[in-house]
Amino acid sequence: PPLQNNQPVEFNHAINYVNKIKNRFQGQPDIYKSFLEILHTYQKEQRNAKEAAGNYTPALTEQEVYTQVARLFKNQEDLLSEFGQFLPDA
Amino acid sequence: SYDFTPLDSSAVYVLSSMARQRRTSLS
Repeated sequence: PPLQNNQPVEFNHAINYVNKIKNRFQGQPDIYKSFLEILHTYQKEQRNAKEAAGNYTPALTEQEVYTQVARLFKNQEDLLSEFGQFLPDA
Repeated sequence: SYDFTPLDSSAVYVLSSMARQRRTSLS
């Protein structure tokens, strides 16, 4: 049966995914760094929007996050499709 | 074993909160 609170599942999935990206781009640290920057920008924008209680439109939408990551992960279809599983509105 | 920096951990945090948000919006 599915877990009532599957937060640990999401957490483990995220850990495995970050680890996979780190390994894949071991020789290209700039790509990994850019990926982290996209995530952090997204998180910051989400926080701003939340704090402004609807009076602020995030500059980085889920669609734009996906587009940026797709550009970064070109030729890494498996990483990109797995990333899509994390996005709230992809 | 994982060798995660604080930056990696925050990426894990963002990704899992995204997934949580996705689950909430889908259900």
